[in-house]
Amino acid sequence: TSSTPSFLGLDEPGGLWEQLGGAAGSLREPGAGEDIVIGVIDSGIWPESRSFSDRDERGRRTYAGRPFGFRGDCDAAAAAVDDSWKASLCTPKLIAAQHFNAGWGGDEAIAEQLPWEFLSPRDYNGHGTHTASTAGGNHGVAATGAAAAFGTISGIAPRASIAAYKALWSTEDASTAQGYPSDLVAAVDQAVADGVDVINYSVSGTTGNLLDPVEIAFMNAADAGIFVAASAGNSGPAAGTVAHPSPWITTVAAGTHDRDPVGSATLGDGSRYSGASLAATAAGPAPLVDSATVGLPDADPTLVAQCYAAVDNGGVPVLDPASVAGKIVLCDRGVTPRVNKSRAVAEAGGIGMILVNTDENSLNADFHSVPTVHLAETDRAALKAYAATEGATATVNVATVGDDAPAPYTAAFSSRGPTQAGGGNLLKPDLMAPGQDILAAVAPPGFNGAGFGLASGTSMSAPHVAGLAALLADQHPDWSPMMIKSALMTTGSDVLDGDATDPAVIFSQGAGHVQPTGAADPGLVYDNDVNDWLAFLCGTTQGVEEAACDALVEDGHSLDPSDLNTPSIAVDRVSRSQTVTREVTNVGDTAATYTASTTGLDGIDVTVSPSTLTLAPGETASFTVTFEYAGASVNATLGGYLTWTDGSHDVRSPIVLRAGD
Amino acid sequence: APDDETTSTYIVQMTLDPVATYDGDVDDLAATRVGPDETIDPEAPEVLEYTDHLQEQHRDALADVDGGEPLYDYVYAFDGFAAELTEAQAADLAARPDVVAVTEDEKVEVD
Repeated sequence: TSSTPSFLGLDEPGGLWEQLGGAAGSLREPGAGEDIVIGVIDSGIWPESRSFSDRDERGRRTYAGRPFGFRGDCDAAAAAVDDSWKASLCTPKLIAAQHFNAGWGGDEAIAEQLPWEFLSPRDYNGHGTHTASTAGGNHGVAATGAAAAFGTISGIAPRASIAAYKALWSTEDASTAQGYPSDLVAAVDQAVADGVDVINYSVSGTTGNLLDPVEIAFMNAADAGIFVAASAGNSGPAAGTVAHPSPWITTVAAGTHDRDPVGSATLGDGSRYSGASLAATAAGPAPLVDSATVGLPDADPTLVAQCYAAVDNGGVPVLDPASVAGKIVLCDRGVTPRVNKSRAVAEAGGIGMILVNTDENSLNADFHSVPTVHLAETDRAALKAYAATEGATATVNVATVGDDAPAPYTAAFSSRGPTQAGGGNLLKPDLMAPGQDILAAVAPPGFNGAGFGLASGTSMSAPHVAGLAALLADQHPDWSPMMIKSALMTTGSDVLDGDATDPAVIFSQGAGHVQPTGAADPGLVYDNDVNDWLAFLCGTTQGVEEAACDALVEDGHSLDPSDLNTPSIAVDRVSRSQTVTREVTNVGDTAATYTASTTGLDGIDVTVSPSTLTLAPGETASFTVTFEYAGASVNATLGGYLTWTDGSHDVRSPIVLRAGD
Repeated sequence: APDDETTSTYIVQMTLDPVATYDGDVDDLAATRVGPDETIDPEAPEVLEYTDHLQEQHRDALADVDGGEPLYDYVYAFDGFAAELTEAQAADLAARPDVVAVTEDEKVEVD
């Protein structure tokens, strides 16, 4: 991406890129993510993108060979029919690519929906290319087209290899890529067989079913040593919406970052509205029209209000050129891609667009077909009222792009806890990463011919974490996926949304926003494995045989789901007293003495025992945390933190619990 | 209303842990651990024997409900299969003691 590696401190002195030997992408300077394979389960990949080339701009090879032990292969059928694949595929960079479509309807269904070359891992939609280049695209790739002003982009783990598993499909209308779990589980199964190190899964999923096939496939993937990053979902800001609840997955919320593309619209009455914009030129002053009033006679009023492009409406336009030409159009945000709305305005002869939300959602700066500013739902009524007046005019002003915006805030769309799984004894999402207005490589067919595009969503935050996991796997090859997850969680920082002990903040950020430099040296980690997960399932749901649960108890496992050794603590009820157990391992190079402290949880007395731990390198110790009711409001959800400190490390775990009966 | 012959895609999960029902030599196998550990090869004879065993179980279960060929056999990260089934066939499979769950394939989308 263009700016989030810097926002995360990857390229600063002492940052993870420098710790891993640089990121220049040459054999002489092997860098971040070397020999790590990121499996991207998504809508495919655009193999010709410079982000996935194994050569520099002079055609010299920049990778020595395939990561040792990786067994993945390329889609032979696709290579046979698409010459470009032959040159771009199965290189040490884009190391494998497969496609899965039996659940979607098989080859016949694809052939009816897309040109023949997309009956392959080739990406049409662009989403898979975006997530793959975010996680592990090459360093220093110059953006082109409208994105050129942003300079170069880099993946988070720029020297990692990419294995693309295409199991999401879209049609030529550039609609949202979709898929079926039957194909997606097949993709996970193949990725595990191939031996990827990290999986990125920027796909919606269950909010409450821990036995969902995709979740179980990820459990066995994690058991095989694979780190799995998954999107928390885009159903925010409502509470209780977080997806992918399984503790063996790292569930990623989305935050804003410090790049600040600000634009505005000035109306003829002198009022000015600020929002998100990348308008390089101004539009207007020109007549302002409400799109709801300028539809073609037979067009669906809902589609007109949302400025549907012909490409989203079976090739049929909905805006009337006679009423739109030369004007600025006020359009409602809706389900179709935002950039398609300005395309509809341009195709009808309009010269600018004011895009306005219809509910509480994020404001996004996109590359539009006409100068555009994206405004908040709170501005909508006034804008529509003014547009209805005689002689209404507007100007879309030139935008400015700053790089010092206060950040991170939780992106409005990011799904929140509490999770519907685990009976209140599990915290999700786990952590947060940048996910709003992310510039990365895309597939041109789905992005109006562009090779780079902006996108927002937890789809964008998950690959940031997949890339970070690749960096930590490179740096600490002996760490399990859960140790990597722990390092990322216990070193997180707080969003700017409010008091960090406010449970609403914890339910939006999880353990916090990732801080990779700290994650490289977390001090202590909380590890857990498949037997712990099965014990958790015994305590929360059906599916594990009673005999197996009994055996786990005999083996010393607690079936209390709050006891799962995660770097966060969630307790459904603290009526009188509740004790949870945890275990930490010193992953530092020296012996250290850690002291426990807690914050928040007003009306609950918290006792950590023992309150100090002295651990040699590699040594593990357990401790308990006892919560005693001490006057908190009954049924109140409370938030707080447990922090172990040795003077140089702060190992912080979020806590959420409900007080009283 | 769907008639008795209307089919949908279902994912049938046989066990939580693919190795749980394997009656071969598990210690020797190490075969289910085909992740980043480069010492394990899915094409190794003992691994192929194991995956053949799982696929055989899948086909036996399908045959018991007069099902056809599976769309997929899952053998590494998931013990089960995907198949086109009628509602009755899906219910019959779900009632088997060796089946953990039968889940109808429902569309998901990018985030």
